[in-house]
Amino acid sequence: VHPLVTRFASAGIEAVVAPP
Amino acid sequence: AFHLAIDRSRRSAPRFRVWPGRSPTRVEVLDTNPCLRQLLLFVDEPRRWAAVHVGPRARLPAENGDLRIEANGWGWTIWRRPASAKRRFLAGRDERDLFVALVPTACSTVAAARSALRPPTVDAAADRGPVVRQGEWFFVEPARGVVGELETALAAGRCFLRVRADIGSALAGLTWTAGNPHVAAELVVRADGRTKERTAFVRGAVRHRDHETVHLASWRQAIRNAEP
Repeated sequence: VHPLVTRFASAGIEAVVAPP
Repeated sequence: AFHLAIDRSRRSAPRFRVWPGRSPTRVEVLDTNPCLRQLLLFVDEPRRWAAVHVGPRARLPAENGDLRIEANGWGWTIWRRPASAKRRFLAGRDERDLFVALVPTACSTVAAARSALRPPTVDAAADRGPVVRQGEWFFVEPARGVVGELETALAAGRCFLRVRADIGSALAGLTWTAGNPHVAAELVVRADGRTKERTAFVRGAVRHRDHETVHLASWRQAIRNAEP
């Protein structure tokens, strides 16, 4: 899991990192 | 390049889609607020052009020094470069949908970003009565005497009443602007005779696709947030 996705999740926000 | 979008392609709830960009682009979460379900994102990247391809029916933003649009045979290519190398975005959940806003000042917390997006004129008006907000619009109690003057001008035909009008485009003096409209049941735009500065007043229901409808019993001045 991308670290940004984990940080978004800790704020209760769902996010995905787009593939390159 | 860094890119942040709200993904509504799935049948389930909307979510953010982040393109972190390649080195030297740096993307960090500076602060999170789980109660508000909002976070502050910091982006540091060179001021370089990046292309985004959109379909022929996409809503196009206005061109400026940092944004160019070209036809590409199928749809449009939007060339964009960041206005500054270091940017901060407040992102997360509003009353019922996801949003993202460019923060006008340097800050390190969600709370500071929220107050940076609130214009000083809104804080000044808060002494006169409660402030109602819908997305990026604040509806405040007008200064003393303003409503009486507005009603006199309306009765004398010096300004006109618009019905079910988009606040953003009416205030900008345009027939259409990008984004989903905030539609006011009644709207009057007044221009200052000397400075030509335009002021919008709204009354009744204000509707928007992504927000709860707000109901304004009396005339309120509409002020947009401080997002650049």
